[in-house]
Amino acid sequence: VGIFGNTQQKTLEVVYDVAGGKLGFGAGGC
Amino acid sequence: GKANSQLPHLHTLQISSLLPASVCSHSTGSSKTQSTLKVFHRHGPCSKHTRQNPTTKPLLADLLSYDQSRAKSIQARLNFNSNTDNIKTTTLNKNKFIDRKANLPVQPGISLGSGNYLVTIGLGTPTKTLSLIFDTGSDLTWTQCEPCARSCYTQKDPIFNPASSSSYSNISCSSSQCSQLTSATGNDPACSSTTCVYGIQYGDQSFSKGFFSKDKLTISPTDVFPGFLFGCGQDNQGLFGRTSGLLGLGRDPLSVVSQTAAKYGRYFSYCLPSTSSSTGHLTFGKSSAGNAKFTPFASSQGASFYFIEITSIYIGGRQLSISETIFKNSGTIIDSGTVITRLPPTAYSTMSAAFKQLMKKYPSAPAYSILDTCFDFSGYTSVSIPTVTFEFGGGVKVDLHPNGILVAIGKTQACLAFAGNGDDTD
Repeated sequence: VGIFGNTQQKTLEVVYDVAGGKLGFGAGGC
Repeated sequence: GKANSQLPHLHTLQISSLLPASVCSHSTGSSKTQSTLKVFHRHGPCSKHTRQNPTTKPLLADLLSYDQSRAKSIQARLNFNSNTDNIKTTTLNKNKFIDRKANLPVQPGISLGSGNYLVTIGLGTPTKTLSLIFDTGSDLTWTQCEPCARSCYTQKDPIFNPASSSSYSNISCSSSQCSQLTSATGNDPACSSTTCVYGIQYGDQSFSKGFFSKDKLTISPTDVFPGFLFGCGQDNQGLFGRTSGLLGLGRDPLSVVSQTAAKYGRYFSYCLPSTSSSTGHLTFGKSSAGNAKFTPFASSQGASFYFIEITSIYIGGRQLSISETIFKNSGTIIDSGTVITRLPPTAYSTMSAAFKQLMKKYPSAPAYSILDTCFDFSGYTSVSIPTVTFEFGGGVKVDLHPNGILVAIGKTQACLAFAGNGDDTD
């Protein structure tokens, strides 16, 4: 399996809408 | 600046910006609610674990080695989960986690050495503060507990003492909650007298064992969860640093995401800071998602992990020639505890070649641990690097921050922060 790791997630707003079955990415989260 | 205007698909950055500062700067992120926790790196200046113990900071090579252990253990666990015969064999051995040796190879877990991001929560009555590794790749939340009947490692916060919490209670062996441990930990629970006993072992042989318990979890003064189920560890050993334990954010019913679903609706978000010298946040519940673009979760092969679908990668604005099948065959998870993104080797080699081509003005540097696309920036104070964009299912394109593209090996060398798996079918 491939893994999208935490280095690549830096500064992104990563949104887990588990009930809605979707994952969000936003720029400039912090 | 001139080069940048001619080639818009470049980042120009100071090399020093890849390195953490010696002092902590706090995030000014917008996504703050009552249920927002501050996220900090375990080895940076924002962590009290580092402030008083600067010599305990591990080498990057060690962290990458732990990271490889975690990546391998995730793959082993997914292979394991796909084999129901093995699961039956495991669940038949009721006493296996009492016997540490018997437990080792049976159920691969998740290596925690690289689980570097921490949050602080409250537990018990009165509330005790605990710094926990936050991990989207596992489910059970646990903390070390007095009296540490067998073994506790040294942690920064005072060890949680259930005898001092008026809201603490043990879970009985006969309860339905006790049986939920099998899916949450990969191990069957055991019994000590009538008390349910959990055991969780990770891929690097770190482990925690103890009483399965419930107590009041405090996320914020207004967000309190009585009866939160967690592991009260009496025997804890491994690569947990000086943290107090782990906050499991996976998909299993015992994860904190599931246990707080009535209030937060299985919705959480986080932002990891650009370097270990700044802070991010972890927010439970819907807040302003801002400019977030959503990709559907892919069908899951495991009970814990969050699967997504990579469809394409762009380097310097140019789409790489990688068949979508390459990504589909292996599948992809998103994990807060793995440091370096792992790609199918065919995809990684294509990415590395394209990146090197656009970086040809900089001399190559030797490979470093699992990173083999490295550059010598001696004599440069700033560099221009190609943009990297990932495209996910649903056409969602995500531009990576420069600190998500290169990892600094020192003041003059940096490597592409990606690695290949051993095989396209991994």
